[in-house]
Amino acid sequence: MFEAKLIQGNLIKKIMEGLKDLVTEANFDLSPGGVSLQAMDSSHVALVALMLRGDAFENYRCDRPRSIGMNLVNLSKVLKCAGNDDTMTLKADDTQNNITLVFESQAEDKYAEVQMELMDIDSEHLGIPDNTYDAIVKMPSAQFSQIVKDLSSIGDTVTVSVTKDGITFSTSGDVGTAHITCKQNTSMEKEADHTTVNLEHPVTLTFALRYFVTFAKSTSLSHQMSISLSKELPVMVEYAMGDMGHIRFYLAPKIDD
Amino acid sequence: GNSQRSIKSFFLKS
Repeated sequence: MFEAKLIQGNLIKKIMEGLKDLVTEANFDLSPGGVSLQAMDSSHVALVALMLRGDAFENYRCDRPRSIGMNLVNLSKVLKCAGNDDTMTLKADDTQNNITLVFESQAEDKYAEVQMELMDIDSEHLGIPDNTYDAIVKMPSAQFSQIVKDLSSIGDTVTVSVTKDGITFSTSGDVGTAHITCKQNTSMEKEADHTTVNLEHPVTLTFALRYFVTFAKSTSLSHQMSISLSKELPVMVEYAMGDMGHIRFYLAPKIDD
Repeated sequence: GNSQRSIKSFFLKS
């Protein structure tokens, strides 16, 4: 038996915002430690890794590890039945091929129960090495989102360059070229507004911009996000959800022919 | 020009 209750049910909605444009179906790995997911996009260029710790949930019970396959388009439809302030309980009986989602209003005056069929999904599980990155930049997630959106109307690829002075996003297209630099800045009162650059070695990598736009759909999960880069390795874009877990996106760089 | 590599070429199958 698997059962887990989230007081902030809309966390799942926010997570799905970031996932559904990247993957249409995925296996959720349920274990006593929590719920995780790893999936590649259909062109195998990007990979998403989600982790929600068991203690992020109000009541968490997972009697045995199990993978449950879900169509994320269908899951998004089901989540429409949940109000933004509703609690969300997930229940999956080991003997059944479905999951039950229960949405309850905080005042306990509305109760919705939806059952959704699970599916068998063949998926490859990749081992992600624990990289030490050449550069890690933390910045407000809203700022990152705005930058990648703005640049995507100019070009298709983005060159990300980190030096001790800051992080620069560059693109070019028919309209012309654009460079946006964010310098380290820790002068604001709120830490979430800071931009910090942790640099071992300067690094420059080029990526398909549209993936960054998709990753930025996780902006509502966290005020801060981080970009971790190493020479000729996939970038890691992370949105941490406090001590509840994280969503990490990996994107393979474009390599000069 | 730039060529796009697969993410699978970086991460090992586990």
